Amino acid sequence: SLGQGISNAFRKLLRRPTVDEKAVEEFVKDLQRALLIADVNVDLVLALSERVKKRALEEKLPLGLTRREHVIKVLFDELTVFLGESYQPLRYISGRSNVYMLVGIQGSGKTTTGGKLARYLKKRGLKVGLVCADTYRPGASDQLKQLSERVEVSFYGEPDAKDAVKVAERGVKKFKGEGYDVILVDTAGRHKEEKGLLKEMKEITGKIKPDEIILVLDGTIGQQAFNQAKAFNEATDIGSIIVTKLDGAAKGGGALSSVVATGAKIKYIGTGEKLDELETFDPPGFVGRLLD
Amino acid sequence: KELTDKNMDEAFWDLQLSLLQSDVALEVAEAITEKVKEKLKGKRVGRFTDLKTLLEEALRESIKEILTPKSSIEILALAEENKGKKEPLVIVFLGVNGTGKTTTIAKIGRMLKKKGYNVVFAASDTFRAGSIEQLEEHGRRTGIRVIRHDYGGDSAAVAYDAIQHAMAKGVDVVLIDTAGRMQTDKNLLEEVNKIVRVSNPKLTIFVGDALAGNDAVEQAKKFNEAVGFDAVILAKVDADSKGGAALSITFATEKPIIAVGTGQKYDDLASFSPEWFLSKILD
Ligand SMILES: Nc1nc2c(ncn2[C@@H]2O[C@H](COP(=O)(O)OP(=O)(O)OP(=O)(O)O)[C@@H](O)[C@H]2O)c(=O)[nH]1
Ligand SMILES: Nc1nc2c(ncn2[C@@H]2O[C@H](COP(=O)(O)OP(=O)(O)OP(=O)(O)O)[C@@H](O)[C@H]2O)c(=O)[nH]1
Ligand SMILES: [Mg+2]
Ligand SMILES: [Mg+2]
Repeated sequence: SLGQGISNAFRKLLRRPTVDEKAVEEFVKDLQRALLIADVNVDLVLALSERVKKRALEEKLPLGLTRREHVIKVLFDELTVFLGESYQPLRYISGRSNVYMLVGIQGSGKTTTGGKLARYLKKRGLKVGLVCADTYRPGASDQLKQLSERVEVSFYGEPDAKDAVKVAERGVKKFKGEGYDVILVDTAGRHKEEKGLLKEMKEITGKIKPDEIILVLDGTIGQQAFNQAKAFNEATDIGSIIVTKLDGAAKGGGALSSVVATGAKIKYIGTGEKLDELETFDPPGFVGRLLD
Repeated sequence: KELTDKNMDEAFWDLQLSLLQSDVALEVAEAITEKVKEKLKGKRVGRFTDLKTLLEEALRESIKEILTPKSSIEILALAEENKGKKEPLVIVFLGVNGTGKTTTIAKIGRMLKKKGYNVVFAASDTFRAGSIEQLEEHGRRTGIRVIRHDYGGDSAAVAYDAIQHAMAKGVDVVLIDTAGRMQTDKNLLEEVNKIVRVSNPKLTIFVGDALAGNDAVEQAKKFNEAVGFDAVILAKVDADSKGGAALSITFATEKPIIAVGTGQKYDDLASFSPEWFLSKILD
């Protein structure tokens, strides 16, 4: 929001006749504030700002850069260390079925993202199947089935089943047998305190051996992002992250925390409720929005 | 022994950091820190340890003041007062996508039914895939009738229809489920505004996600400005939420939190305890 963004801090930095230690300290304070408002993990903010300050003050100025430009470059460098420099696609091996499993906290947008991914991959000429392995949420199977009809991909669900592991297994087996390129498995929402559900997630993973376990993260999540992502990663190896609801006002700083907690890369972002509102992740764009 | 300004600044910075780590929104953490500073003005401080104790005391007081509701809203009490009246007790639930509105409605419906009230659900989310089936399944499980139209239909018309049905059949309470929406979407805010105008509810409840960070303040403020709500229910508190969202939302809107969602089952609805949140935030 106005007056709080790092762009203002940059502007202040630009207006200074010289960029001395005091100017860097002030810039770092503004940076901290911008990152905190963006929901980045507090410890991460402190660590990042310390590194930016240290590098800005101690590093020898690279050739051709003013001290001002150097400060800005250091900031972007530090942030892109985690996020990567460009879009990275989901792991895909042609000639066989690829299984992608969607996991995440309740309400984060897994089912909707499943529909979006199915549409996206189908547009790329792949044969896609959607499996509903959420046996808890009322109407979960109906929801995914309706989305699969909208994007015209095959659907597998067992609305009255109680065993999510078995449903996932049967769904994946069916689509593998029919030569599908990608099998997207939607699972029930769960959080780190629900040990039984984390165990279930582990069991599903063990049975369907996903090529990618995608953590679907709500862009509005606050300081809990780090610990929740860490718990998911301890139960199953999170390979990628999709951050949803970035069409709102949230900056998605929690996503940065979850990247640090899992070592996974953000590959897509959700920018709305409609099935075409999925974008490939663009690190510079994300950082720009984070600091805006 | 004189306390230096530097000690004071460090102490206040630590205070603010601890609030931020409890997931309190930045602007709220800053405002509370200012509040604490005000409380400490003119107080005599001895050694550094005295400042720490004074700070914690002032912080505890400030948080307690914010969290203790100024008004008391109790759904069961409202249902009791409304019993026998020609018009049903109408409650609208609104909020951002995925916060727990539909599940919260199901919990409240079941609670009312157990206390002997006659309830209907209004499926005013005519947009999201599976929203009607989700509410219908809750209806089956709780024995509560769902008034619904088709997907793509007018959401306000469903609410109206449900209220007419309630009046005709002597139903006590109408719980209206609305679609999730971003507080940045003016059209969608206008849509839910229309539902509220048409249904003229006794109570409008904002359902927030306990896991939300700084956006919790923005959501609550915008919804309150654009539509207006009377009370807040915070869901997913069981996800080990640090409690900050409760403080942020209450500070920003001054509306009472009347319940918290503590899980996905029908019994997982608890009354809001300022003491419990205070201990979580200060932990
Ligand atoms: N505005 C917006 N809404 C989104 C986005 N992604 C999902 N949603 C909405 O968020 C809400 C929750 O989405 P779901 O797909 O049901 O979430 P889920 O993770 O499957 O939920 P559970 O299965 O209950 O854990 C729905 O209202 C979606 O339409 C997004 O990128 N932007
Ligand atoms: N752990 C936990 N999960 C909850 C709680 N309340 C709701 N949920 C879960 O959160 C998810 C989303 O709940 P919904 O009731 O569909 O949320 P909603 O606000 O109606 O979502 P939209 O209509 O899509 O905006 C579901 O998986 C619920 O079971 C709660 O208090 N604790
Ligand atoms: Mg789902
Ligand atoms: Mg709903």
